Amino acid sequence: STVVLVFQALALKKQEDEASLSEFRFCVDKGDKIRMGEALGR
Amino acid sequence: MHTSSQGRNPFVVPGATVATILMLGALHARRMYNDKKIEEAKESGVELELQPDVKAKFLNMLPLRSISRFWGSLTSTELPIWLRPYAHRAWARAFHSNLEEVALPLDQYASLKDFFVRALKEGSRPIDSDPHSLVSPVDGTIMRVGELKEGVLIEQVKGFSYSVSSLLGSGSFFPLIAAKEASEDSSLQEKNLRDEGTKSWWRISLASPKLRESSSSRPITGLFYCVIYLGLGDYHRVHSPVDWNVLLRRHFSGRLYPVNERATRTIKNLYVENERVVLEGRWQEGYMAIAAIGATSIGSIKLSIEPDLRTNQPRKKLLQSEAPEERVYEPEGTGLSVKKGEEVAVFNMG
Repeated sequence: STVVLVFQALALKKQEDEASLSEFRFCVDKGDKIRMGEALGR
Repeated sequence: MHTSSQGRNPFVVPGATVATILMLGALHARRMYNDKKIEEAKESGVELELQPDVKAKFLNMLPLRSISRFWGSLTSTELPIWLRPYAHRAWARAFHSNLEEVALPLDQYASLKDFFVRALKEGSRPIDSDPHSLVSPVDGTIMRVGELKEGVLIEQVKGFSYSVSSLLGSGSFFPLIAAKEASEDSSLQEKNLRDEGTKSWWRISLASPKLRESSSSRPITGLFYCVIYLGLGDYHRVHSPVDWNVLLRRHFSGRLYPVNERATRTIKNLYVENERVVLEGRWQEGYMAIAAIGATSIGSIKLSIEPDLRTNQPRKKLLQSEAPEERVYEPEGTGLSVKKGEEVAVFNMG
């Protein structure tokens, strides 16, 4: 079985917003093993 | 190999059996050799391309849904109590399940099917506490991650991609969410938009998934994706990756091809053709969708938030072009509120 997640998140950081906003980053890569509850991205 | 008809040696194997064993051995050796080559290619960073093969064509002719349901009935057979620990341990050994984290003693799982959908001991899967994190909904292996670019395609393998709208359904909530964000003034949007008075600058297009605004000083959001494969020994319950509102459920009654790595390399449109359940909704950053895709052995999906839904049902004729069955959750526009880490679905055997 397979699960596909599709979601919207901040993609680009604007200079004037740097203090308060940051873009979405995955913290996993292709081939990684992951368990439920572990962070996929922040 | 042959002896006289009167005095057969019981330890001598007939020639046809020897030939069959040799043939199977040769096929297995070839498969192992191919797998080794693929593994070496992956280690050296070579991307795999789609290679349709005879097996894929053969699978197309098989009644995979019927096979899946038969497998489901077989594995739901109640086992004698004394046999249960042996059967479940054998499964765990074969597919690398961790028996330390199983919630109940093994003899309390009456069938293999019950064991397969086992819950885990409390605390086995701590949820990442960072309020800005998006967590994995399942145990598994990451197949793909990335941001959707022009054309809204997810790559299955090098040189072959499938469209997100085909996977999730063409009547996606994308425009509806954009329209809502254009007219509403909710706290979720406040977080995203940072004190902006009007939201009318939002617009969205499936051809270009970035949500842009007319003023260049405002943030730009994108659409991201993550594909996770669950092995047979993995924990098979699906949890919520974030706090969100589920607005709609879509059920596609499709084929049930296997979805292992080999299948992704040999069967085109694998995820788009297979039976699946899609949940769509909204989280603090905007749109969110989860697609739970079935396979031959794990053909049905049960939703915790909609227990009446039945999947992998017998059908007289399967039409691939058939529209998915949809349900909009009440109250319309708000839907069901689901917390990060909350269970939303279970993959079942057969």
